[in-house]
Amino acid sequence: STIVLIFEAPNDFDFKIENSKKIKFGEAVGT
Amino acid sequence: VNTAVSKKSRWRRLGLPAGAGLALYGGYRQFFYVEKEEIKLAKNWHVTLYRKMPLKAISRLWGRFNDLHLPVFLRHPLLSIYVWMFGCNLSEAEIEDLKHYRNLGEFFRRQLKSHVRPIDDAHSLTSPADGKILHHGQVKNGVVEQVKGVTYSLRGFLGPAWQRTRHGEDINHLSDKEYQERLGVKPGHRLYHTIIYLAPGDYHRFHSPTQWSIQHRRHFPGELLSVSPGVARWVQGLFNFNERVVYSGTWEHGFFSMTAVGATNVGSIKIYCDEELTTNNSRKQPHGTYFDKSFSNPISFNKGEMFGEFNLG
Repeated sequence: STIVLIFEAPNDFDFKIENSKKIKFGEAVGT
Repeated sequence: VNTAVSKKSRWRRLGLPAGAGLALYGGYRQFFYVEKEEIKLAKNWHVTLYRKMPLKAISRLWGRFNDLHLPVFLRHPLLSIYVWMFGCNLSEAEIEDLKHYRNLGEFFRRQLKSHVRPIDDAHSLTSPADGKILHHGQVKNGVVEQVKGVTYSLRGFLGPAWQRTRHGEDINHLSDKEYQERLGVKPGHRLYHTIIYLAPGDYHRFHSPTQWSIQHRRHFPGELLSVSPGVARWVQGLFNFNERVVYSGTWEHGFFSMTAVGATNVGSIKIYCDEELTTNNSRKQPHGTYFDKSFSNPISFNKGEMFGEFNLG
């Protein structure tokens, strides 16, 4: 199963994630 | 001592060619690694055949089978096999004793101990689930990348913009680029995306990734192809084929949506605030069919709040 987030954010939205890396619920995705 | 010194100098003399050899070998490995990573998309007939497989019926059968209550003495040995095969971290589960779970279905939707997943307060967007980041970044020209270089259409994924269809505007004739432009992203803003893949051993409940409010739900009763990274690299437009439930609304920066996409054997999606929703129904629907529900009173969610779960079936 998969969760897809699609969202609007300012131009300088900063992702804190990397492709192919594991992530846990509650960890930072971006700001 | 003499022998040792002469051996050492011999090794030094060998150092440069050995290093060059290793570098060449590394380059060779890298070349073939890149070769292997080259995108080899499924041909149309592969996809057609794959979509013809009765994966929804098989998933429903699998779900029913896993709803049967196991005798207590069989629970530990049978569920242990699943735990071992998919590397589940039992110590994080609220209930660690496998005998407590009446079947695999119950274990699949297990809860976690409250302290094992602290919610990040410093960032506005957090992960809604345990999983692997398949891809993330900016949505450009109405096209989203499911993995690097393999795309799906935003219009196909979200369907006609529900804010506009309420006013009777048909946007199906628009190109992908025009579709994205019509979403009304504010100047100085962009559209972004993140895809999180949940492997079989992962915690299968999901949570609100930010503070936002839901105004609309759209259910696409599609198919249940596998969404594993290998298949996402192989089938272009994979997420537009699969059964999915799109929740849309707003957050502090404007438009926000979270979509739960079903997969083979995991087609049963439950959303706690939406009891009417039923997924993986036996009735066959043509590709692209969707069912809308608007929430006249938007439902607000806080970051980390429990949102829904994936189930076997």
